[in-house]
Amino acid sequence: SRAGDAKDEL
Amino acid sequence: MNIFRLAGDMTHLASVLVLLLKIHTIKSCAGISLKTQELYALVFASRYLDIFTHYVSFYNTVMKLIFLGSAFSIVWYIRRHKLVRRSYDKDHDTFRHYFIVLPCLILALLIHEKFTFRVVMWTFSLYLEAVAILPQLVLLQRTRNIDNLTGQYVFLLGAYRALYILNWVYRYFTEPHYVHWITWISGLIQTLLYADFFYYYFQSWKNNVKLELPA
Repeated sequence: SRAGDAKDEL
Repeated sequence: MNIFRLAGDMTHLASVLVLLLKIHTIKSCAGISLKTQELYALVFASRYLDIFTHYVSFYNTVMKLIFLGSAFSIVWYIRRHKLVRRSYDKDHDTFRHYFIVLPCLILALLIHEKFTFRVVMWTFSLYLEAVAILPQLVLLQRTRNIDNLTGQYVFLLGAYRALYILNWVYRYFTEPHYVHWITWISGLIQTLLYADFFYYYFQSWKNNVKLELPA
């Protein structure tokens, strides 16, 4: 996922 | 990953385990709102649609499976399990939660970072999670003696998003271009909704008295 993307969070 | 986010995820996991412990061991869901559990199942279903298409990390995938699995099994327990369902207080769990799903969906269709199915559904899950606790808080106001596990469950569920706010502050200062207003405002509203619960929870802990929310 893109750097700083919030979708790497739960 | 930073300690605030890890602490938030562990607190969220703890809330789920406390609830599963309560339901599975004493076969009771007294004080637990089925509507909030259904909203959370919808939150995870709409947020984790990309669980198999956008791999982030082993940890991320495992946690998503745990949250999805626990949310749906808790709904199943309260709806179907012959012993657990008897302790469900359906006469007081009357918040019209369907009335908050649609506005969240409409809002996600209007305000989002990108107009794609995945991002709109993810945004919908953020808006929905912000208000998902409302049926549970309403039920607590109507529940006379709130048992410890229920109080701990709600406390941990509120605390996890408060820790996520610290995570967002940390990431804002350490990662360039890390700006997600939608996530931040939703998370802030979500945490603020717990404000009075946190107050009464802290009072009951400090004065060592039963937790009770004023109606």
